[in-house]
Amino acid sequence: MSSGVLPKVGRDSLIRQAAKYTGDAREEEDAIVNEYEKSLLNMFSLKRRPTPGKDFQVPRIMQHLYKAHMGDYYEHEPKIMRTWETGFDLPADEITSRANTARSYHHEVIFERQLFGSVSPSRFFDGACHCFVVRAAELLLHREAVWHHVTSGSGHMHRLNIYEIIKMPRSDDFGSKFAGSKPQPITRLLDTRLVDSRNSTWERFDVSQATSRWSQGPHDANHGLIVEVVQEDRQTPPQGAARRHIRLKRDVHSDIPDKEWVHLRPLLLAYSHDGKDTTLLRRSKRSSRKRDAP
Amino acid sequence: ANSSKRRKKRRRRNLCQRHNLYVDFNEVRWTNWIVAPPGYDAHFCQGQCSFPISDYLNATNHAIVQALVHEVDSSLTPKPCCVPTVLVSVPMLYLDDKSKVVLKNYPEMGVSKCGCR
Repeated sequence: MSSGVLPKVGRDSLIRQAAKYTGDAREEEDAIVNEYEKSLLNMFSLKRRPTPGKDFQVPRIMQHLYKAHMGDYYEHEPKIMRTWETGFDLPADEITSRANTARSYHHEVIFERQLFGSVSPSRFFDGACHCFVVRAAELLLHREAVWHHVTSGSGHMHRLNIYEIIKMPRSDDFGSKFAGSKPQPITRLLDTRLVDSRNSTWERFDVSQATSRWSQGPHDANHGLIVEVVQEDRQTPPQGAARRHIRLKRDVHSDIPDKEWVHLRPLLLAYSHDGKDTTLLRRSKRSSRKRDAP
Repeated sequence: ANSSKRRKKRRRRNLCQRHNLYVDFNEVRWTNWIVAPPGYDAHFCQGQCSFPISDYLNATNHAIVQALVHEVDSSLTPKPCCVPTVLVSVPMLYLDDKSKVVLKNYPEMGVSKCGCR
């Protein structure tokens, strides 16, 4: 029952109805109810009923996307927060008109440790479903204004570089051959941007090309992305308070509570389409929602 | 005159039309993984498709002919069916079985219009 979709009351009712057609064969009744559950789960593209933990937080960006998609229709959603501003611009209509699903991926440190050991490129994407076509993908990084470290000149300017890992060093490269120097993965620069550390906002990077290659290429094509932050004037990683401007990982001594971190951590948004005739275009823009003239 | 009015009223009440059906995710205890909406108006279609079929029921030519044939001889064919003719999609924000947050627009989840087919 824990993995079932239907609650006990509904299940019993279905079994009673199934009994009219199958006599007393309990196995057949169960099979019919299981078939109902299977078709419901298929509708959601799920294999089993999701069982999230009690403290699970939905990233604000996803709430924001839902709210934007609903337009004026979200008023009766008690779970959707309305009092905040995410500082996140909505994806372009060009993206939402070609997709009907937006899926969010957080950076999983555990995968990084398992797969890359001492080399620490980020791994955001944990496999693609074959029935979905990835239409677009964005990497979202939150920037928090840092005021007290501002120096003269361009010290407050940071450069963000996004790389795709094309090839990882082989495991034997970690041995004697490269003793003393860390083997580096082969990377390709996807995007670079100069940002002002005195502003708070979300930075979005189009990583569609990389995710398309991951979903269409061989299973092991996805080695992840690397995000690099350097100070523009020194070309070195930010130090001290300036490190807090763009947080790629949770700081052990962080003042950000767990509940807040889930809303600020790097996020990969993948937009896909399952071939069915809907899109994520905002409701108010869809002509089908308008009432027909009498 | 009163009897005619009553007949007309009953006929209007039994005509093919959209009825309210609200699917409450809380009642089936799905709100732990469906974040929004808390439920949605699914509606359903029910009623008679008798000849003559009103314009607003948007009947197909075939449905009109079938209704006419049924009126002539009900043993030849049943009445046309009252079915959804326009369906709407419902966007859902939910957690999948890997606890990834997904926003998906599900097509044909609710009835917008009913008609005779």
